[in-house]
Amino acid sequence: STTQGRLDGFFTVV
Amino acid sequence: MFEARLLRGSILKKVLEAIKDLLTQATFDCDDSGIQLQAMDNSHVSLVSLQLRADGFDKYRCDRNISMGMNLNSVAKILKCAGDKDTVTMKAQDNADTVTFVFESPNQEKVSDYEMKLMNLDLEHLGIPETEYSCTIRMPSAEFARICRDLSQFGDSMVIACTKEGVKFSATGEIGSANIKLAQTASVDKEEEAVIIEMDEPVTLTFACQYLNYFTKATSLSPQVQLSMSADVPLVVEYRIQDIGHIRYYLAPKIED
Repeated sequence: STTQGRLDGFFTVV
Repeated sequence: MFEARLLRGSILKKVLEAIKDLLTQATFDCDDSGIQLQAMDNSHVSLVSLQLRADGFDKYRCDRNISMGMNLNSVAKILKCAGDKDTVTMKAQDNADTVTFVFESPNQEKVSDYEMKLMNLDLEHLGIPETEYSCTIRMPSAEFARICRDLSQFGDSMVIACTKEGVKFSATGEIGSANIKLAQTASVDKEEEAVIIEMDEPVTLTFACQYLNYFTKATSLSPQVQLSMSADVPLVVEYRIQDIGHIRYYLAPKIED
C-alpha cells in the first residue's frame, strides 16, 4: 500500500 | 496605485475556478513584472503557482509592490458576476485594505464594480528549485482531464508510467483495474492534439486522483498540458495561458510503505 507524501522538504522557505 | 486591466476577463474567471478547490486563501503578489500567486493546500500535498505577466494585460500599472491577501471563495463569487466577454479590471490604492474589481460589458453599457476587503495573510514564500526532469509529457488537456476522471472511478490512486514507447496511466480498486496507454504521436499536424514525450530515464510514480482532478479544473485555460516527472520529486502539471503566463501545480507522489 501507499501513503501520501508531503511537499515539505522539497521547497525551501525564502 | 495598482491597476490591471484584461479585455479577456474570462481568463481571471477560469483561473479562480482552477484554484479555488485547492486553496481557501492566497496572496496575490503584484510588482512591475506582473501578478504572482503561490500557495500550498492545507495538507501540504500540492502547491499552486500562478504567473500572469504584466505584458499580457491590456493595461498594467504597479507603482509599488503590493501583496493582496484574498479569500478565494469571495473572489470566485465576485468573478462569477462578470460576463464571459466582460473586460475585468483589478485595482487598489497603495497600502489599501480593499481591492476593487470592475467589469465592463463589450458595448460599455453595463459597468459593475465590486469592492472586497483584503486579508492580512502571513504566508511563507517558498523557493521552487530548478529541476531537470527525467520525463516530460505534452498532451491535449482535455485528454488528460478525461483520463483522470475515468481512472478515478477505479481507485484513489493513479500510477503514471512513462517510457520511451509512451505513457501509461493505471488505477486498481475493488471493481478491477484500468490501464490507458498513450503512444507518442507519429506525425504532428496540429501540435495541440499531439502527445509528445521527452524521456531521459523511465519514471513510474503514484499520485492521488483527487488532486489530479482538482488540477484539471484548469483545462479550459489551455488546449495542452505538460506533465514533468522525476523519481521521488513532485509532479508538475503545467497549463500555459496564452500570451500572459501559466498555472503550475506541484503534487507530492504517494510513497510505497
